[in-house]
Amino acid sequence: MIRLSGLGKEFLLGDQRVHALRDINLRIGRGEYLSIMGPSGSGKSTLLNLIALLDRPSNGDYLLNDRNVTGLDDDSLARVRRENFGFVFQFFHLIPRLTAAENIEVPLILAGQEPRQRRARVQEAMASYGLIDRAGHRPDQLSGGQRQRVAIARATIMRPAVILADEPTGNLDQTTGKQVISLLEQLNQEGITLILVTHDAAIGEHATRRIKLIDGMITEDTAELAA
Amino acid sequence: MIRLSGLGKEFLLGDQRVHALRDINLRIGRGEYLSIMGPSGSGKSTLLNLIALLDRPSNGDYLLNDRNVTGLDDDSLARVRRENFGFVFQFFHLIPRLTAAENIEVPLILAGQEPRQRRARVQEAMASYGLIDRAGHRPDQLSGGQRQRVAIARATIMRPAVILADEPTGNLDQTTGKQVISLLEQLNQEGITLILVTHDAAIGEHATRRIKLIDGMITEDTAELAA
Ligand SMILES: Nc1ncnc2c1ncn2[C@@H]1O[C@H](COP(=O)(O)OP(=O)(O)OP(=O)(O)O)[C@@H](O)[C@H]1O
Ligand SMILES: Nc1ncnc2c1ncn2[C@@H]1O[C@H](COP(=O)(O)OP(=O)(O)OP(=O)(O)O)[C@@H](O)[C@H]1O
Ligand SMILES: [Mg+2]
Ligand SMILES: [Mg+2]
Repeated sequence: MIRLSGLGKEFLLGDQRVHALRDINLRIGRGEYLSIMGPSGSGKSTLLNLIALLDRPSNGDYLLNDRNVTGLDDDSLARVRRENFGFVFQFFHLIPRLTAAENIEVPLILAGQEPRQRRARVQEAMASYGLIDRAGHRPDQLSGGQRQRVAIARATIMRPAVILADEPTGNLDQTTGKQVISLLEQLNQEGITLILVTHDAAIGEHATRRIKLIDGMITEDTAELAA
Repeated sequence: MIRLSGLGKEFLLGDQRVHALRDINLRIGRGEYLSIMGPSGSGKSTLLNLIALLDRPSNGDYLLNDRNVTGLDDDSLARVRRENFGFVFQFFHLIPRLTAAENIEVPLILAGQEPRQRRARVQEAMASYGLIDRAGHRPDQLSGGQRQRVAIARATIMRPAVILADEPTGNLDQTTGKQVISLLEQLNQEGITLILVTHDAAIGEHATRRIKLIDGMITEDTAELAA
């Protein structure tokens, strides 16, 4: 379903090139549960952004469900992204003027759902993530871990085909982190492809397939070992 | 040196009161090494902000070196804060238009240090935190963990009397996280009071004194056990 071949990303800083990712070859099937680990600065967020069509590669190809999405214009990219991906950002990107409940509701509004149905789904999501009594708080009135959970609820509420989570437990205590991971794993049980970037080895090891990134390159892929 | 008595903080949301902290009694001596752990939303960041004079309590008293700092005006508060505290924010608060090096340099400029001395100290700080080849990057051109390290370098570069770090390894891999903690512990060895909020039990247990916060109240304080 996701096929990256020879994918690379470099950033230009003045006349300096930063090779954030090089020669990424990766095939991810529908319903897989994959973790990506690696040192700070190794390219994990960059890779996640490319998969979720939030950014364009500098070289290589990206086939999504056999369709080449590498050369799409911005509008098509945005549409394919909305239809396929739920993204939990490393730093959340919540809308400052909206409450927790309103932030979570945004994807449902974009999808054209009815108010009554939206209300019910937002309630359910908030209950799952322990946010019911913070529903009316705006992001600056929430703790770090509460904002993180709002971001996760928002990313998952539409049951997208693929959920990408960039360090989803970085601001959570052990107990809350485990609850969040188990909720994400439940979605994976329902058939949703789950891709987690994490610095927590306990969480990374829990995935059925584990990828290691160092200096912009994949150095380990447990799917390759089995081959 | 830090004496909190009956300290409380509540937020007003419309007509609702959120009791973020209640009846905090805490004495922290010079040179102590203290960790604060607790569930997401339990009041850790709020407590750290009160100690660092970034916020005012709703009730109770705060004596800093025997001086009551509870009722100070904004300018005096800012001066006492700058003279005593180095703060690593949970979400960094770097200045977007400045490079990594310039962000780290800010406290030195505020302290009136000479350019040559500033350059040397910034170089040393960047070397310690593995940021030398990211010196010219702005925050949006850095990875999450690189931004976190810039925030830590900035908070520690003036060797303040007290360093408060709000989840300083939340975006770091194991190895980088350990390096960062050992640098902070070295500063503590030099006599600097170190207060760490963390969700990482391995890091929390490493402190000589450990405090647990639940629902805005201190439920455990290893200093009390010894008494
Ligand atoms: N816009 C940019 N311009 C230049 N360099 C960049 C830019 N964005 C990221 N980088 C660099 O690319 C590399 C990879 O960044 P990325 O954010 O993917 O790392 P990461 O693995 O997610 O790290 P972390 O674990 O710290 O979040 C880093 O070294 C970073 O400095
Ligand atoms: N400005 C505000 N208005 C209303 N409530 C607030 C405000 N700021 C924080 N809170 C609430 O106060 C409580 C404590 O927040 P705090 O940020 O101190 O938690 P924390 O222990 O640091 O959590 P985390 O581990 O998730 O970072 C939370 O329940 C939060 O929702
Ligand atoms: Mg990252
Ligand atoms: Mg916090």
